[in-house]
Amino acid sequence: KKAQSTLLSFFGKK
Amino acid sequence: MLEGKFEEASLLKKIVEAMKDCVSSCNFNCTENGISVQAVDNSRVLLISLLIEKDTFEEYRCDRNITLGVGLGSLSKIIGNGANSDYLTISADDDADKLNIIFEDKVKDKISEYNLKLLDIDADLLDVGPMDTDATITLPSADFAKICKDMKVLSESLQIIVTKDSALFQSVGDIGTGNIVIRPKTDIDHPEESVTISLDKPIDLSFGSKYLSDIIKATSLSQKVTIKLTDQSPGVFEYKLPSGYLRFYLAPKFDE
Repeated sequence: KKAQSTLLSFFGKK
Repeated sequence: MLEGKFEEASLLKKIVEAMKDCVSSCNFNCTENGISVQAVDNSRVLLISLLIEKDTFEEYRCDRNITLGVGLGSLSKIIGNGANSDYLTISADDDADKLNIIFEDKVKDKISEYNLKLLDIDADLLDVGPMDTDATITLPSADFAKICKDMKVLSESLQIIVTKDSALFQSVGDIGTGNIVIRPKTDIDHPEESVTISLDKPIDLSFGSKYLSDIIKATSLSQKVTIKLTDQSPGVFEYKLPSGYLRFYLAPKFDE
């Protein structure tokens, strides 16, 4: 079973 | 004042269709160089980055930078009223609360004009800088769409494994498994059918099928799609516009 990551783990907020 | 005239309404139609199921509304940032959008879906898994460069337009002017908050469902409905081959002009005043949309039939003496109410959208922007890329695959966009659709019948995840001479798309689900392998191919007579794979490091990444289903709605925008993959990083799926691009950044799935 795989878990979905979010983009917030990779990109900071501007 | 912003004014942009598309040679054919179909281009903006395709762009909006490709975006509207992923994000319901977004800011169109207009500058003298063209129009750009960054928008993230509600789950923060899929990001859309759109650039429509000035050269895409038959005519373009933007005297001052303007941000236009647009409901994509509403825009889609209005654009749907025009014929694909119509000229489509969008315009807005500097402090506008509406977007003016004009279709001109190229044959009949017919002009249709609409106003779309603009929205005040307060959205977080993500800092998507230049990314390293371990593997780049370019293939016909229709082929990629078919792979995503075919694999989705098996599983909610699609695994992409890239090695030196092939890309493997794999789905493992309750009813069974599926594998599709593509290899580089140069088609001189039909360059749009070519497949290229360039690789610095082997890749093994999994993505959510439902997000890929959103991405492939951009298929009609370009005959080719370029997929940029990096270990443990979001995948980038790029559809080129005549001048500009529609890019999707998709966060990967990981083993729990």
